Amino acid sequence: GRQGGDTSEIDHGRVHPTPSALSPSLRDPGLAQTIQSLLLSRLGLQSQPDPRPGVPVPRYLVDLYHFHQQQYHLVEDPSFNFPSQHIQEANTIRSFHHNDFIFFKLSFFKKTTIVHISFNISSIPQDESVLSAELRLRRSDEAALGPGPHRLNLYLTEHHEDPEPTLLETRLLTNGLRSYKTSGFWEAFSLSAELLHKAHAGTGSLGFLLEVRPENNTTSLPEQTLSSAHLRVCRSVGQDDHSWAQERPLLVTYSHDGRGQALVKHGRRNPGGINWSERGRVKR
Amino acid sequence: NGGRSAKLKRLSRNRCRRHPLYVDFNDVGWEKWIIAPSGYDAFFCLGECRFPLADHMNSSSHAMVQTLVNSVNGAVPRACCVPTSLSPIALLYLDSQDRVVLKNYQDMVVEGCGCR
Repeated sequence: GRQGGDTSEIDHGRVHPTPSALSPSLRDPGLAQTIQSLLLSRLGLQSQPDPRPGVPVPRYLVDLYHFHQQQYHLVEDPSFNFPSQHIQEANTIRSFHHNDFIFFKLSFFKKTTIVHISFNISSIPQDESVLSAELRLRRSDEAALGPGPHRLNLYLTEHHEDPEPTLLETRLLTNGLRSYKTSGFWEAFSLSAELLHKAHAGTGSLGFLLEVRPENNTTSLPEQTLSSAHLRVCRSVGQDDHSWAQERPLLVTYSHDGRGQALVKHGRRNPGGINWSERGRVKR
Repeated sequence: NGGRSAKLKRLSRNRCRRHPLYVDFNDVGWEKWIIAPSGYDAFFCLGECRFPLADHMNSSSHAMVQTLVNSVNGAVPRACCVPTSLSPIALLYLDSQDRVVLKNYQDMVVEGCGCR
């Protein structure tokens, strides 16, 4: 921090600056490594991530990034919704793909078939507080929903044999929302912070049961239609990693690590000034 | 290199101000885990804090006193040209479990420089 000039006489024998401290050689790789480690820990990372090549990135996170950067022309999904009700105070958004799923029969639903999916959220750092989350399920265009409206029931479950899962939300699936030409539509279910805190403090795993049934009839759809007609919860035979990563269920958490500003600057509830409703559409 | 350090010397003789600095994540080997952006404008502060410190130098009172003393006693260093306001950037990256994270990182861009 010196702007030139010899300062030795003012030290009066107090702290003599060591010559090396005056002009550290920044070419020293060890020093560069130390600086980098300090910066990474400042970024909340223990070490520099070393991802395997070609990790597929969910479109939703990329669109969220471009939208945040006000690069609206780069947002690809025309049905993209800016999750303003989730992102209020968060400065970190994490995405999780589901571990696996199990088709099974349960007496609880009168011998119907439902799907169990679970997410491992143990990688969320302890010093990060989850403020909100959403479960995103992709509906498929391949098959019509069949005659009449259908209902999607979402249950929270400790494990897939849980006899009494908790109904979190029930939602009528209609065809009307699919008027625009896209290859599908995401159903987003808001999840409370408490639910995430409990799972994170416990097993670190969050499990859901999904059931789709015709609205005017008590029997659930037979197994083979549940997977293809409604929700993309299982990979098609021969489907590649990238396209599957764009369709599979996605858990998104919104949290704050106690360091720094939220992603949406206060007073800018409406980043970019786009005139859209709370769950508005991105104008192309 | 010689040319560059001569240029930085010339720059530092000028008054304290913000200078452009683009950080390319490819240069520091971070492109493997940072999905976006590929780099960003970080800027840096460089320049002299000479007497008298003009108002726009965004100086603290202590810096003015230190600069005053420096003008009568060269053994006391001048105030330093440092960032006085910083802003965050959002990074989209892969964490060590290959999960995608979008995070706001604090104090990554120099918005203003001043004498302190």
